[in-house]
Amino acid sequence: MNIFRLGGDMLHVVSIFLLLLKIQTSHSCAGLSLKTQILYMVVFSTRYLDLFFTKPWHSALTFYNTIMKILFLSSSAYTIYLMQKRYKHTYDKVHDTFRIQYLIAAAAVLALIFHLRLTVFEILWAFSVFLESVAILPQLFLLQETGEVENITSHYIFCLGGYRTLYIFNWVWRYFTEHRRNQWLAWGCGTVQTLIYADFFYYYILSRKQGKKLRLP
Amino acid sequence: VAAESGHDEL
Repeated sequence: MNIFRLGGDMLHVVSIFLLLLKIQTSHSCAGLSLKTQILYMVVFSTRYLDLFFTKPWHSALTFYNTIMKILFLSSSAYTIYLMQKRYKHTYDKVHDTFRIQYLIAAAAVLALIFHLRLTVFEILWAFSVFLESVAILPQLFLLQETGEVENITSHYIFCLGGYRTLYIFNWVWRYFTEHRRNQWLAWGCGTVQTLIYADFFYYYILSRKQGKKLRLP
Repeated sequence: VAAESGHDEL
């Protein structure tokens, strides 16, 4: 564990907290993409299958990972519940039209071609990594459709992007300190994912400089 | 499974 990874994970937790805070305080999920949340649910549930096989108390790191994995899975499920049940009437279904089945299919094909080992777990893991790298797209697409972006929604995306950026630093750090060399899959997809966020950052910072509300082109 | 492949990140 290094400071970059810990910082990244904490930003990830903050982003989830912001998301739930936005929904709970405004009693609305307007501007949020249910499709992105569903993709994250798929990502977490295909990546964290090792929860069933790893002893949480094996080491401090597995304990930490277990807690975080359960947190991500449960908060993701709760967010979907809020959007689909409790605040369903505020959900912007008309604009949230990104076709996620194509993303899922593409991630599945890529995972079948590129994986670290030919096992079900490794292929599902690769699938989750591919899918995570594009999971934010429906959310960005929705923001583009509706134009103006609420502050808290942009903070949510900003935190997610920060989490990905810190993970890249984490990988550079581990490359040199632990000589981790075989993580090309996570590195490649993580970089693509970060670039998608960088595009959002650009407009976010632009709107900040002009002191205006964020508008995506 | 996780440790074997070195997936120790989230």
